Amino acid sequence: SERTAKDIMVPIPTIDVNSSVQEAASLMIEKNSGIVAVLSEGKLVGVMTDWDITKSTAEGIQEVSLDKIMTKEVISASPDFAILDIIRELEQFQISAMPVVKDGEVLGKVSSDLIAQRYILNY
Amino acid sequence: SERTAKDIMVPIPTIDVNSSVQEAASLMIEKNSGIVAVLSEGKLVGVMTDWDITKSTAEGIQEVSLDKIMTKEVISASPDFAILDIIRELEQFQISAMPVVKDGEVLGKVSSDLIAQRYILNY
Ligand SMILES: C[S@@+](CC[C@H](N)C(=O)[O-])C[C@H]1O[C@@H](n2cnc3c(N)ncnc32)[C@H](O)[C@@H]1O
Ligand SMILES: C[S@@+](CC[C@H](N)C(=O)[O-])C[C@H]1O[C@@H](n2cnc3c(N)ncnc32)[C@H](O)[C@@H]1O
Repeated sequence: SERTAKDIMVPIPTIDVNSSVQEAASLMIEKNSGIVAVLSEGKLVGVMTDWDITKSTAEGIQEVSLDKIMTKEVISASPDFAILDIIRELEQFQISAMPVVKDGEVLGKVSSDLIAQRYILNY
Repeated sequence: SERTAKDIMVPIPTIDVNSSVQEAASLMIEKNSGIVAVLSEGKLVGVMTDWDITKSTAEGIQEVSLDKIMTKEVISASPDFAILDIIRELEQFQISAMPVVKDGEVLGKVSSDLIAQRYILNY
């Protein structure tokens, strides 16, 4: 049965922190993912979503490095995290997705639309 | 009971089509809404989301008018549209929200996170 993060996760695009906002936006569009994991020397240091790109556009700042724009306090799930708890955390923090992390390694992402497709529409 | 779009809709920000991408992004951030309704002479002509802002950033085009960037074939709900049908349409088109429209007038929006907060977390 599909009860935990590892059962429903999908790949998450990753990008080096020393990249431009335009590169992050291009990666999101290319991989069709509203969230990307930001890495520094291979380690997870933050996440960025299309919301952060929108914020930087609103403020007219596009030439900065990602660590000025990304969210550093990452809300993530362990592979064994229960789906109901994932949903609650997505709602609590008003976010659409979170990376799945184990031993500091990014394994994938879980997102609310993926969960909705699998569960809500089966009622 | 809360069964239709009008029972759960919230305000949707609107913007004139003769506005810049930066103005659209600023409105989204200011109103904390990932979607805005684009109007021309008061009539709904399209929608824009933070995904469209991200696309324009990826392509390096920020100086164009909104009608080059927005989505013109709007997926909308009538006020009496059933919530289960809303969810199905959001999933089918892989979108997060849709405007609620009656007689050509934009009354609000319904979104998947709003629906999830009210229904999923009550199980
Ligand atoms: C409050 S959410 C608004 C909704 C939007 N759909 C989203 O998830 O981006 C936007 C902010 O949440 C942050 N965010 C999104 N997912 C996150 C996660 N898993 N951990 C930490 N912050 C996250 C983004 O970086 C962005 O600044
Ligand atoms: C396929 S969705 C990807 C997910 C994203 N969270 C979103 O809803 O924007 C992105 C595209 O769908 C379009 N879109 C979003 N809501 C829409 C709606 N209610 N009607 C028509 N197009 C819509 C946007 O303009 C954007 O180009």
